[in-house]
Order: sequence, then structure tokens, then C-alpha cells
Amino acid sequence: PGREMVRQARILAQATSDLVNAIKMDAEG
Amino acid sequence: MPVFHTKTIESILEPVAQQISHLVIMHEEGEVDGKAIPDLTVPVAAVQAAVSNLVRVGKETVQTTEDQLMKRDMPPAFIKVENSSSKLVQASQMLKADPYSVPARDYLIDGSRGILSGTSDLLLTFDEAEVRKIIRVCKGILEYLTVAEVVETMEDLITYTKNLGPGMTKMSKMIEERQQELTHQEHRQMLVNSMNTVKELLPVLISAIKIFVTTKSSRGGGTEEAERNRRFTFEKMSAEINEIIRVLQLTTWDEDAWA
Repeated sequence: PGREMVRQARILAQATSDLVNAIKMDAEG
Repeated sequence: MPVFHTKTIESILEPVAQQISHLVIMHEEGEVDGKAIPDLTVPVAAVQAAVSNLVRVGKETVQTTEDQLMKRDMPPAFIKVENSSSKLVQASQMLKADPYSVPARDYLIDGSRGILSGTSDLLLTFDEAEVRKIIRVCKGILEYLTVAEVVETMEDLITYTKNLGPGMTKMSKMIEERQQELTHQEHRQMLVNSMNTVKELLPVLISAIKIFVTTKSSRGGGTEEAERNRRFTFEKMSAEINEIIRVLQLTTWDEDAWA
């Protein structure tokens, strides 16, 4: 379960990164 | 100076931390003011789903672990990521009604920061539990080293060596893996140096015990000296293992605070 938790944390970090990118891209555009 | 003390945590959090930091700067400099934010339903839903999965797996981890500190420290991190996720969902709903909404922008930043902070708390709590596992093995070796003092026959010595070997191998493997995980070069080197010393001292200790056993059984002189020699090696090994335990618990922040 520990390794799976680390894997899920990585997925969440990526999803958050994508969200922030979406907000930023609009502001930059 | 690295911010995250393990490569795993660094690889997970560093990219998103940079993105959020950039967003905050843009926000503070007013670059996002007066601009419409598009529909964020899809990326927010992805974050919400990821939070839900992480919390589910996290709760399973907490249920199965015997580590009481992890059981205590992990749930607040779940709450932090869940609350942050709710903020993002709220922001997304507010932006649907008003793409220029100022409170929604604040919610987006707070929510993203909260996800980063909660995920960091969760990963650090898990990492601390992993370190405690290694420390338990080290303490087991420390304890078994003291048995050297009661080894009085060659038979005892054979049993002692046989019992000590696997534990030593396990500790050495765990330390090797841990040092490779650390981002802080000095901590890595300290672990490598101490572990090498322990490995070098192991045959010295066995030899010292052997000399003590032989000297004692021959009933000649030199028993006290052999005993002193054995204790000296044992104390050196114990000191190095205690140093390993100390370094294992260091994080980059300790170094920063010290500096």
C-alpha cells in the first residue's frame, strides 16, 4: 500500500500541475 | 541546497511547486487581473479524482501499518488535501458563473497550495515511517552487538557470527538504498562512511572475540587486554551505528536551521 500511495501522490501532483498550467496559460495568453 | 530531502519526494513535488510558485508571482504582479479564466471543470475533476484515490490508498496504508506515529500523523494530511480539493471545486463553480471572479482566483491559489502542502505532509510522514523501519534494524544490530560480551566459547562464537551476519547484510542493504535516495550529498557521504566503517570493523570484532575466547580457555595471561580490545571494537561499531541512526533522521531543513 505504501508504494501505491506514492504512485497516487505522483498522479495528484501531475493533475495539480496540469490545472495550474491551465490557469496560467490563459493568463499568459 | 535541495529543498526536498529525498529524490522520490523531489521528483513528485518539485515540478508542481515551481508551477504554483510561478502562478502566485503572476497573481501578485496582477498579470491575471481583468482576464477571464476559462472553464476549469475538467482539470479540477482530475484533481478531485486523484485526491479521492490518494486518500483511499492512504487510509488503507494507515490501517495496515503498525507504525503508531504514521497512524497519528497521516490523517491530518488527508483532511488538508480534501479541503483543498473542495476549494478548487468551489472555485471552478464560481468561475462558471463569473469567469472574472476574484474570490475564485484566490480559491484556486489556496487550493493548489493546499494540495501541494498536504501531499508533502503525507509523503514526509510516509518517509519518516520508512526511516523508522531502517532504524529498527539498526537498533536490533546494536542490541545484538552487546551479546559479544557473553561469548565465552568457540561454539558461542560460531552461533554469534551466524546470527549477526544476516542482520548486518540487511542493515547494509537498507542503508545503501537509503543513501541513494537522499538529495543531500553530505548526508549520503556520512551514511556511506559510517556503514563502511561498520563493515570493516565486523571481522575485527569477530577476531577480538576469538582472541578473548582463546586467551580465556588457555588460562594464560592477557585476558584483560583481550577483553579491552573486544570492548574497544564493540564501542567503535556501536558509535558508528548510532551515527547512522542520527544521520538517517536528518532532513535538509535541519541543515538549513543549523546554518
